[in-house]
Amino acid sequence: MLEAKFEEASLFKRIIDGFKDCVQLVNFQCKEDGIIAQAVDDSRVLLVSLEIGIEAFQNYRCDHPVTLGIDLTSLSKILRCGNNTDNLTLIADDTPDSVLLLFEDTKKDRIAEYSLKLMDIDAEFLKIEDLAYDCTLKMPSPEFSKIVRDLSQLSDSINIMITKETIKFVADGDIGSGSVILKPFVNMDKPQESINLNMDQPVDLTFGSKYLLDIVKGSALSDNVGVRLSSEAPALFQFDLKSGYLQFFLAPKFND
Amino acid sequence: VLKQKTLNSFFTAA
Repeated sequence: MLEAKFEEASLFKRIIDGFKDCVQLVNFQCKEDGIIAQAVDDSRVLLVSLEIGIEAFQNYRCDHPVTLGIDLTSLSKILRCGNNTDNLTLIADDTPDSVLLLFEDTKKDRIAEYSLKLMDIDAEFLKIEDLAYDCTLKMPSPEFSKIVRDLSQLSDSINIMITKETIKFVADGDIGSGSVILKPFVNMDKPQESINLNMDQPVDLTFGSKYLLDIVKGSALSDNVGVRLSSEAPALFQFDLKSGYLQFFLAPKFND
Repeated sequence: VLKQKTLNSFFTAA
């Protein structure tokens, strides 16, 4: 039996909105220590990895591991039926063919109950090794999101270059070019606005704008985004939850 | 010309 209760439905909505546009069919693996999910986009360029730890829930109980195969488009339809501030409980039995979503408005004694049919999704689970990265960057997610949205208007590729004290985003396209340069700094009053950079080796990598535009949809989950870059591995973009994370692994473009 | 890599060369099935 699975009973996973979010204090606010908006958290689960933001999690699903964070990756529903790049992958559609996802197996959610529910275990006693929380829920994990992983999916690769159709072009096999972007891998989404989600972990929701039990601390992210108001109540969590899962006596028996259960996999919920979910079509995110269908789930989104049901999530839109609940209010953001409702309690949301996911309920499934040990061998479910559907999952129940229970929205409770605690102020009005209003309860809405929806059942979502599950799917048998044949998806491989990729093993993500601990990768070594050349640069680790942590910056405000709204700022990262704006840079990606601005530069992606100019080109279908965005280049990220990091040297010791400089982070440079560049787009060069048919209508012109643009660049944004940032320097690491610490904001003592608003630490979430700081930019932290750890660099072992400089990097110069290029990514598809369309994938970066998908990734920044995770910004609603966290004030910060963690970016890990390596010339030898896919880039990692991570939005932390109170317990758990939403990660995107993105393969770079390369010069042919 | 820039070509898009896929994840296949980086990750293996668990």
